[in-house]
Amino acid sequence: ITTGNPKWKKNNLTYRILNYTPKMRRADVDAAIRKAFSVWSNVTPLTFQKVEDKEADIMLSFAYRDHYDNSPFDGPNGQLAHAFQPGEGIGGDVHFDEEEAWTKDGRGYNLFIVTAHELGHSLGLSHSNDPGALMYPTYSYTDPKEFLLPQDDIDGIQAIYGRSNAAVQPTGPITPQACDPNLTFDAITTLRGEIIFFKGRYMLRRHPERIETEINFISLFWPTLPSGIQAAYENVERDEVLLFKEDKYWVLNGYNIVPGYPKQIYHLGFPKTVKRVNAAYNDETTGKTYFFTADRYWRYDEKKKSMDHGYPRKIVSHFGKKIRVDAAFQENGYVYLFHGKTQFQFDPHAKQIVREMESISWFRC
Amino acid sequence: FPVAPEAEDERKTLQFVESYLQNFYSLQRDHQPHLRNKGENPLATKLKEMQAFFGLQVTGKPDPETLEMMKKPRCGIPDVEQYV
Repeated sequence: ITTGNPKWKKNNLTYRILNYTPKMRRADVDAAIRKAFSVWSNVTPLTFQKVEDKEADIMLSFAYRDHYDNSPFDGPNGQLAHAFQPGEGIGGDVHFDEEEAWTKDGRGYNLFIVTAHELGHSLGLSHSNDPGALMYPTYSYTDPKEFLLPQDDIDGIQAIYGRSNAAVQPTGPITPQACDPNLTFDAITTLRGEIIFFKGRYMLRRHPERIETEINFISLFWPTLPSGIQAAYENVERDEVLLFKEDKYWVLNGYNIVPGYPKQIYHLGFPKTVKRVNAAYNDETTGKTYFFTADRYWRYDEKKKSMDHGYPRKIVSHFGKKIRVDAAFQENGYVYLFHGKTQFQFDPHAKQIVREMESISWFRC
Repeated sequence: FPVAPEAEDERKTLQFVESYLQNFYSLQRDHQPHLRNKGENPLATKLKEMQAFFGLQVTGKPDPETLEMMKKPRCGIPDVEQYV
C-alpha cells in the first residue's frame, strides 16, 4: 500500500487512452488495457468505464523521454512505465515508455502485464517484495491467457477497497517458499548440474555452488512453455531435457526449446489410454528412462527409441513402495521418488528404498 | 591519460548503481562528501535496502547478482518512499 494510503473515494472509475503506440494494432491495445482493468475489477467492488473524449480518472498515454512530469523515460528497456497514485489531475494516470517494444504476446514487453502492474499503482498499491506478485518491481512475462492475479496482490488491493461483490471470493496463486514444509513438486529434473524443481508457474533452481535457491517463473527462461509441468527428465548423454504436460512433451537442448515441439507422448510409444505422465527419470548407468503413470511405471530404451516390452508394471513390484510418484530424478546413482511432502531414496543396485526424507531436504533450510 | 578500461568500467558501474538507487531507493542526489556522517556511506545503506527488498544477499556491495537484478527491465515507480 502506498504511503499515506491514497485511494479513490468512489468505486466507479473512468479511463481514457490518450494515444496509441504504432507498434501494436489499436484493437490489441484496447484489448490489453481492458483486460488489465478487469484484473482489478474481478477482485474488488471497483468498476472501470472507458471514455473517449473527456477527462477520465485514469488517463493512459505513451510518452517519450522527458514528458514534463519530473520523471523522464530512459529509452528502450530499463524503466518501462510508471503511474501516479490516486488523486485529481495527474493522479491515477499511467505513462508508457513509447520506446519499448510493446506487444500482445511474449516478445518484447507485454502491454497487458505492464498495464495491470501500473494500474496497481493507479489504485494505490506500491511495490511488493513477493517475487511472484504482479506488483513486484521487475518485468516478467506470463501468458495473458494463463494470467491469475496472485494472492499477494489480491490481499493488497482488498485491504484498500474491500472484497469483491462476487458470491465466490476470488483467490490467487501463492509463490512457493523453498523452506515451506508443505511444499510439494509437480516435476523435477537435473539440468547441466543443477536441479530444477517445477511448481505451478515457477521453477526453483538448486545450483551446487549457490547457497540461495533461486525462484523464477518458468516463462522467464521458456516463454512458450506452459505452467504446470507434470514430468521432466534429463538425458545427459544427449544434453537434452524432456518436459511433459498432459499428452504433450517438449525437448530442451541445453537451455533452448528444440523447434518442432511439443509432440504427443504417443510418439514415445505410450498407448492412447495414457493421458499424462506423472514423473520420469533417466537411469544414467543403463540409459533407460523410467516413466510413472498412476500406479505403474514404463521403461523406455533411449538407444532403440522405443518402450521396452513387458511394461507397464506396478511401481511396488520394482521400487518396493506402493505410491504414486509426483516427481523423480537421479543423482549420484540414487533415484529420488517424490510423493507429496515425502521423498524416497531408491538404490537401483540394492533394488530397495534406503532412506525417506522431506521433499524440501534439497534446499538448505 | 586515458582511463584504464577496468577503472572506466568500474566508474560506469558505480554511476549505474547510483542512478538506480536515486531513482528507486531515494538516494539523495546531492550527497556531498562533507555532508557524510561518521556512519556508513549512504550508497551502501541504500544498496543494502535494495538487496533486502529483492531477497538478495545483503552485502552493501554491487555484487554480480545485485547488478543482474538492477539491469532487469522494471517499473519506474520507486520501491520505497512515496512517489509524488
